[in-house]
Amino acid sequence: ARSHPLLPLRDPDCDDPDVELAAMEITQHVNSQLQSGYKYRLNQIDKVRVYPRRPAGEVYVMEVDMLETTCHVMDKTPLENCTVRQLAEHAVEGDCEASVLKMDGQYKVLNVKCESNPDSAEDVRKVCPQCSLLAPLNDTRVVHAVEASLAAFISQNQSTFYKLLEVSRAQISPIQPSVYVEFVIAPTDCGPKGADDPSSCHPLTDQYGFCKGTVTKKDGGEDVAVSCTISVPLVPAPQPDEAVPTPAAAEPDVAIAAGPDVA
Amino acid sequence: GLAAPAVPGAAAPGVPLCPGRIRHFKV
Repeated sequence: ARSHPLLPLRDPDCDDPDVELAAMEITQHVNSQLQSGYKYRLNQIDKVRVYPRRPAGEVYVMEVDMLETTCHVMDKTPLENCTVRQLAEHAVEGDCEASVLKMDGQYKVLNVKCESNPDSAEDVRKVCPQCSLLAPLNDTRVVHAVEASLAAFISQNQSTFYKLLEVSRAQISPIQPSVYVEFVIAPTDCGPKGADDPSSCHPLTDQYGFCKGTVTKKDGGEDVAVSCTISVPLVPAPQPDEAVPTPAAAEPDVAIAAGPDVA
Repeated sequence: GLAAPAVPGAAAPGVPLCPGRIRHFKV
């Protein structure tokens, strides 16, 4: 027997509190699924329609806009503390279509499909004619900037052998010959000089370095400036019967910088 | 006997307000 399509129950306001809760659930779900790049924050709810669901509950079919933040997906910073990329940084927007089941006061994402796109170069130029535009991550200038930045960082932090995990973002300046890159590194279980076979070095669990590097051409050479924030895993809280004092439960991240003229 | 002037941007009763508010900026 052919089933009759369900008629929508209602078209609520996009800023309805229930709709906002569903949108928050979509945002959390999307971020939990990302394995590279940056977290996204909700920017606007575009459409919503509520359908009945058998045997119980309601399904919110929605379209939402999100914006890329400065927090990497492996960064433990809570989403509410992550700032969105501004237009001058060449903002990236995520458009998502999703269905969310509301049942017994709980929201659960049933499915979601997102597409992310950078703002157009024309829009960036309107607000900031001299701002750098996003560049492909496999651009030779980007690859070189990452290699030079990583080498500069390692030259000043030789206590650990670091591995490059990901190149996350790159921007090339339209006026001066400089390339800005963001990448993620991880300390490994190898000593400072690494191993004969670097592939045998394993990244330490849950420890990452979020790095920003700028390479600027200058008088036949180049300047390299790099800084990395190394995330420190949470140390278990001391037990009451422990006699030896231990560090505080949550160590702050460690910022390490090199440059600006290190190479 | 004058009719109240229309309020720009005011939605008619029962018309859903979408899209919703912009939290950061429009791209």
